Amino acid sequence: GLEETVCNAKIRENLDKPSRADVYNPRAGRFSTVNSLTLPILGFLQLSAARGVLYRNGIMAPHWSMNAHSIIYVTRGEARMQIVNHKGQAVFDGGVREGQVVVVPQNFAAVKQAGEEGCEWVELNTNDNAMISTLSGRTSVMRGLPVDVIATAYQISREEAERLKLSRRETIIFSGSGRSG
Amino acid sequence: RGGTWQQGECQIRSINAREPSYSLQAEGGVTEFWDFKNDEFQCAGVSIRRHRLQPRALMLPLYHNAPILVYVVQGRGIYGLMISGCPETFESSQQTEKQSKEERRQRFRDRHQKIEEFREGDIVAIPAGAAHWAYNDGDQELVVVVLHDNTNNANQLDQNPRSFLLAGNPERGQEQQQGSRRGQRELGNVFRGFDVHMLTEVFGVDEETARRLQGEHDTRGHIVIVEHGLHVIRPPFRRREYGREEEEGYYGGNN
Repeated sequence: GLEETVCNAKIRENLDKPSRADVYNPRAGRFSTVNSLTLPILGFLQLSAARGVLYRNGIMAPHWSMNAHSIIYVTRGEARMQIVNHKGQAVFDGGVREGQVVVVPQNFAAVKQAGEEGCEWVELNTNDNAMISTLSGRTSVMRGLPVDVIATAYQISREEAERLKLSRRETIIFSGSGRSG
Repeated sequence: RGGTWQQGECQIRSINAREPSYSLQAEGGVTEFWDFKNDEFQCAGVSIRRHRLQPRALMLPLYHNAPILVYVVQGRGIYGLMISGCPETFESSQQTEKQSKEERRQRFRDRHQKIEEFREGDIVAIPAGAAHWAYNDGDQELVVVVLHDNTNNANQLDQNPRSFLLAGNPERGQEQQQGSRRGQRELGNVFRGFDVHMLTEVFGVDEETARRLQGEHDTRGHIVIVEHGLHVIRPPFRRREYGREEEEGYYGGNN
């Protein structure tokens, strides 16, 4: 595999093209990732990256990274961000704006909501195939739980549990009203 | 694997057979912990705990910072492993046209990710960061021993075992056992750290339900009793009688 040697390995990938988005919601924004599957050299480096764009009041679903730390650099706009540790404590609850860096440790739950100007960021992950697990949305953990487990766990009726499970149909980029900002 | 022996953690002069040193009581059972700061555990980079679930007890959903290996010492139960994005392949059947609107309203059709059973002698492997729950559907206490491989490459945090609860209020359980109010507000599930308004926004629910997610006034702990038993969608488990497998019934419509 001469074409696979490090001498001529592909080391560049543009993440900013809107048309390249992996997740796109016309009302909320887009999200693009690059990992060792799309840029093989990242397998050697054990790193990967993602680019997020949230429109006004758009929300990045609450989630945790299963196998990596995420270092977030805000490239434009501002957002409100909350990060929660294993004790259920908010270790970060505040605004992030252009030029700032936030570290989200592995497994810590995080959510962000863009302000009036929207928010754009790049996140650099310490695993070549960083994976997230979402708490809300169509592909979330909540969707994978039986309604009876949800109703018992949160002491709510089956109808409320059903609502909790199904009300958000988006995957990771949600439209938001801005009331929580 | 981050070998702690390289950092001088394995200069052990004696090894002891150890009992659990700490326990966390909850409504539906107890979790006993071996002190992971003991030299042997530090050297091996692991921690051990044992869960005891009463019949009809549900261990609330949670995930850990390291991969875990579970051994079922006694009893039987069911468990679910939720990997974000995996399909919900266990589902109620579609409604037929004959069903009235009223019937449809009354009978909620659920769908969720795969559920599996486990019983005495089973080993269950759960990847780091994968959310899971377990339920004792047997008639005796369910006892499982759990190994957390804290120095596994999949864990990029430090070597301390960490459990991220997605429901419940573990500290309340601990208070009941220890009779102390210290640390009352220190532990909670991950939703506790999020703002209530943010939760209403991301889940599309009212404030009351969002507060329920946080479980602030939940005194049941991390293992809870399901009063009327847990009803989930799962296939019938084949029974063996005198070495002969019972036949499953099949039925369906014409094309």
